Amino acid sequence: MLELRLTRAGLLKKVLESIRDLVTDANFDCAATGCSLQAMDSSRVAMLSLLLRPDGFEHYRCDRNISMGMNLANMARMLRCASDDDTVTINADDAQDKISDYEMKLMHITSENLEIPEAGYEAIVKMPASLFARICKDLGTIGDTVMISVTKEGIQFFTRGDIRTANIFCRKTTPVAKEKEAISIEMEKPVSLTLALRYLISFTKATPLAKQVTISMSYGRPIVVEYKMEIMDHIRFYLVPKVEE
Amino acid sequence: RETQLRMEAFYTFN
Repeated sequence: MLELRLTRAGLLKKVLESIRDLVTDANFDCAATGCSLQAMDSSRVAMLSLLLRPDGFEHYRCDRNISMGMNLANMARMLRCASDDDTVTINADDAQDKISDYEMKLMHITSENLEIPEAGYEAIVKMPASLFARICKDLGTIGDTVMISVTKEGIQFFTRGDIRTANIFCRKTTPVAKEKEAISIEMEKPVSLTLALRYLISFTKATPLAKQVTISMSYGRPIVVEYKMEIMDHIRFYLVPKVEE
Repeated sequence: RETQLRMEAFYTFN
């Protein structure tokens, strides 16, 4: 039996809103250790992985591992019936008494999970999630791709389009900066990657979930954009860089 | 010229 209860439906709504542009159908793999999801977009250029920890739920019971294939648009439609502070219960198997009861069809989705090594990255930048979202949105009005470069001084975003170029540089802040404004850099060597802006803009739908975003980069490897949720662990987005032929 | 690689070029399937 699987039974998950969350007293703030708003959190689940925000998680869904942040992933449903990228992926239409996905398997939620539930186990005693938590609910996880890994899915690629249809072009297999971007990927997301999500972990919802058991202690993030008010009630979490998962007697056996279960994979729930769900259409994310349908799930979002159902959750729209709940207010942000309503309690939402997801159960598979026997139902219990509830004030309202929604049933949703599960789907069989064949998915192959990729093994993502927890290897170190050449540069890791933490910056305000809202600032990253604004930069991606602004640059998206000018170009299709952005070159993100990290040096020990800061992080630079450069784009080129029909109407010319745009360059935004965010300097690393001092250690005393307030958390919501802080920009920190851990770096082994400078890294520069060229990325499709439309995917980055889609990743920033997760901005309401976290104050800060962590951007991990290594030369020639997918960039990782991670949002750490306060009570629910994390959501990570991966994007393959563009390479010069 | 830019080329776009896919995710499985970097990670292996479980």
